Amino acid sequence: KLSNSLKETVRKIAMSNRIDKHIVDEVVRDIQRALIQADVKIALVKELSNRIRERSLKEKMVLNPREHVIKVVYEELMTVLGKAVEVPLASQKIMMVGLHGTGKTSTCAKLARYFQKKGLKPAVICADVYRPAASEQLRQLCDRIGVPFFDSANLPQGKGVVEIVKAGVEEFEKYDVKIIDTAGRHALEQEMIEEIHELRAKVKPEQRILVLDASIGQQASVQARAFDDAIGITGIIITKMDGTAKGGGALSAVSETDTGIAFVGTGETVDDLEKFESDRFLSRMLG
Amino acid sequence: TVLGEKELRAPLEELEVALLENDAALSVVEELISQVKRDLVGKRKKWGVDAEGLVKNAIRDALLNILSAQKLDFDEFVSNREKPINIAFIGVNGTGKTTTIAKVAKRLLSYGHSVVIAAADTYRAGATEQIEQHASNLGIKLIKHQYGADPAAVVYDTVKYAKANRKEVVLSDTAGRMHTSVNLMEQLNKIRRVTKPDMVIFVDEAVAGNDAVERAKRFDELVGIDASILTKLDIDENGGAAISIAHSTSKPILFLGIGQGYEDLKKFDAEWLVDKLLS
Ligand SMILES: Nc1nc2c(ncn2[C@@H]2O[C@H](COP(=O)(O)OP(=O)(O)OP(=O)(O)O)[C@@H](O)[C@H]2O)c(=O)[nH]1
Ligand SMILES: Nc1nc2c(ncn2[C@@H]2O[C@H](COP(=O)(O)OP(=O)(O)OP(=O)(O)O)[C@@H](O)[C@H]2O)c(=O)[nH]1
Ligand SMILES: [Mg+2]
Ligand SMILES: [Mg+2]
Repeated sequence: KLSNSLKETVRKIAMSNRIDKHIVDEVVRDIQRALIQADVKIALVKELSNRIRERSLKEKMVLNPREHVIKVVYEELMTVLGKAVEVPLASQKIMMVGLHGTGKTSTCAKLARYFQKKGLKPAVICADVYRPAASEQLRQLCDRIGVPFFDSANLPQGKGVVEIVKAGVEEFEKYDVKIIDTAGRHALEQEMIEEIHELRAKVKPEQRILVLDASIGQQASVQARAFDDAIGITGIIITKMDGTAKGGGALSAVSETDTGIAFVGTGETVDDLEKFESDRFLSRMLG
Repeated sequence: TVLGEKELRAPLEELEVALLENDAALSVVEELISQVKRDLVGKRKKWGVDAEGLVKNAIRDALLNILSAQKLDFDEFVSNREKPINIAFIGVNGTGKTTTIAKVAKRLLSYGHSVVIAAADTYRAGATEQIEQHASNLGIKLIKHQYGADPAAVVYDTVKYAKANRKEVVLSDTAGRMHTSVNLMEQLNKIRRVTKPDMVIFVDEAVAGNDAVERAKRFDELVGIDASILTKLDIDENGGAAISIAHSTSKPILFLGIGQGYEDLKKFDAEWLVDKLLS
C-alpha cells in the first residue's frame, strides 16, 4: 500500500534536507504503483508522475522535503479531480445514465431521498423498458420512501422511451425534481447511445448524471467519452465506495466529461449517498 | 549470444503497459513480468529470433499457465455428478449473477437437463421479480420465499423440491454483497454450510480493474470459490480481469458473458482470451 512505502521513502528524504533525483524517482515509482492499483488511467499516471517529478525536483532545497512531495502529489491530483459538482436544490429534471449494473436505479431512489430530506418534492420516472422487473425494482424503492413513481404501465402498450418520459414529466408537473432512470448501456451499443441522445434532445433534462462503479478499470475514459458525446454529462456519481475499489476511474471520467463528481454511493440502503469531498476521496485513493 | 537485462527491458515494459491497459491487475502483471524476466535472462539466444518475439512468447505461455492451471469442463461435471446438483452464484453487487443464471439455465436446458431455480436473493428490491421473469421466459420452475426470508432456507427448499421432482440441477441466485461486509459474507457461509453446494461460482465483470483481485481473493478466503464466470466481455473485450481472477483464486474460469441475451454465454477459451490480450 502506498502509505507505508511512501512513508518509508519520504522518511529517507526527511533524513536529508535536499531532494535528490534518486529519492524523487523512488517516491514517484511508489506513487505510480498506488495510482495504477487505484485504477487511474495508465496514460494519466505517466503524465502525473512526470509533473510530480518535475515539480519536486524544481525546488532543490526545502524546509520539509517530505511534506513538499506529498503536497505536490495532492495538488496534481486535485487539479485533475477538480471541485465537487453542486446539484442545485431547485426545480429540475435529472437524467441518470451509465454502464450495466453500476447502481443507477438504486441511486435514483437515493437522490429522491436526498431532495426529500432537503424539503423539495421529488418524483421518479422509469425509462428502462428492457431489464426484467426494472420498473418493479424502482417502484418498490420509491414506495418505501413515499416518492411518486411513473413508468410505461401508465401508458398504452408499445410507447417509446421518449413518450414515457414526456408523459411522466407532464404527470409530475407539480413536483420540483424529476429523476429519470435509464437502462444500462455501453459505448458500442449504437442504438442505445442514440436512445439517450434523443431522450436528452426531446426532454431537455437540466442535469445529466453519469453513474460510475468505483471499481471500473481502464474502460472509464472510453465509456465516459461515449456518454459525454451522446448527451453532455453535467455530473458524476461514484457508487459502491463501501467496497475496496479506489475509484481511480473517476479521474478519467472527470477529465473526459469536463465536469466533476457530485455524490458518492456508500451502500445499498436509500440513505447511503454522501456529497462528494475531494480530499476524503484522494486520501482514500492514496491509501 | 545470451539474452541480457538491457535488451529485455523495452519489450517487457511495452507488454506490461499493454496488459495494464487491458485491465489486468498490477500485482498480477508485476509478478508475471518478473517471472518472465527471470526465465529469459541468461538464456541462449537462437539465430534470427529477436528479444521482442521471445518476450511475447514467454508472456503468452505464462498467461496461458495462469488461465489453464485449473481446468473444469462444466458440461462434463453436470453429466457425471450425482443428482441433484446444487450450484450457487455469488459475487459483489451488479456483476451479472442473476442474468448469468438465466444463461446457464438456458444452456443446461439445451443439453437436455432439467433445471429449477432458487430465488435466494431475498433482500434487493425487485430481485425475486427479476429472476421470476427469467424463469418464466425459459419455462423453468422457480422456488421463492417471502421478501426478507433466510436465503439458506430458499436454497434448502429448492434442493428438496429437486429431489422430490427429479430435477437435475438447482441454480441458486444470491444477493450481491461487498466482501467488506462481515455479516453478509457470513450469510454466504451459512448458505454453504446448510445447503452444501456441489459448486460455488464467483461471478465478476470484465469492466472491473484492480479490485477484481481483492474481491476474488476475499470471496475465496471467506466463502470458498470453486469456479468463476466473467461477464460483460462485450463491453471490455480485452478481459484482463480474467487474468486477475484466475491468478488470485487459482480456480478455473468456466464461461464468459458476452451480452444480455440468454445465448450470450460462451465456454471459456484461454487461447482466445490470451490472443485478444496480446493483440
Ligand atoms: N454496496 C453497494 N451496492 C450498491 C451501491 N449502489 C448500488 N448498489 C447495488 O448494486 C446493484 C446494482 O444496482 P442497480 O441500481 O440495479 O444498478 P443499475 O445501474 O440500475 O443496473 P442496470 O439497470 O441493470 O444497468 C444492486 O445490488 C444495488 O443494491 C453502493 O453504493 N454500494
Ligand atoms: N453488456 C452486458 N451486460 C450484462 C452482462 N451480464 C449481465 N449484464 C447486465 O448487467 C446488469 C446487472 O445484471 P444482474 O444480473 O442484475 O446482476 P446481479 O449480479 O444479479 O446484480 P445484483 O443482484 O444486484 O447484485 C443488467 O443490466 C444485465 O443485463 C453481459 O455479459 N454483458
Ligand atoms: Mg437499473
Ligand atoms: Mg441479482
